Amino acid sequence: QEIVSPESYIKHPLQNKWSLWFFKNDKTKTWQANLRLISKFDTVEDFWALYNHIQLSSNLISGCDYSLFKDGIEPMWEDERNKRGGRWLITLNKQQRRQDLDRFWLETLLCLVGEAFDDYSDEVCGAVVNIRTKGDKIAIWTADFDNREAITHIGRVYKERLGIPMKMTIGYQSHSDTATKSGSTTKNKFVV
Amino acid sequence: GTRIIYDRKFLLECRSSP
Repeated sequence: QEIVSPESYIKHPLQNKWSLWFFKNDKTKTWQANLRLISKFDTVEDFWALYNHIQLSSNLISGCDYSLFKDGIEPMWEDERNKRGGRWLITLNKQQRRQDLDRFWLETLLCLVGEAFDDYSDEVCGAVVNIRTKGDKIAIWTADFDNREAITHIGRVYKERLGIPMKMTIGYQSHSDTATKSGSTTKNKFVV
Repeated sequence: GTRIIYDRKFLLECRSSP
């Protein structure tokens, strides 16, 4: 009789169950109709099964998004868990689609599923990558733009994980400011 | 309770395992 170690068949559970969403910009449909839930997972193995199966962000056409959110939170400002929140925003230039986009997005996913922000990870709602001709964007969304301690911790760890140089800064913006902005830029509530 | 934390090295190793 062969003894099989549990290590070889038990999947590694995640702290949270996550949902991966896909947005494709079809101007004949409403924003919400363009948003589709791809799949949910709650183990490390199922995360990789999904990630290995889908297109890299850099292969998506302009106007598409991937969003990874905790189960029960929809990837939109209006969701109860997002509406008082904001995001750490990484803006990429055109060269970075080839150099950094896929690497940064995978690192973002690993931060989320691995709970990289310790107890402040509870403040994380999800993350979004936007593929856009004028420049791609990646962001981690958190629940409460007043929670300075959590937001700055998350921002510092995130910046380090992405390997962004000390001398460069990233900014955190509230969704309410993003939604009501008049120009092309939103003011930063926090910077690290 | 305890939080289930995985570092990037562990997560990346899981990618190639069967």
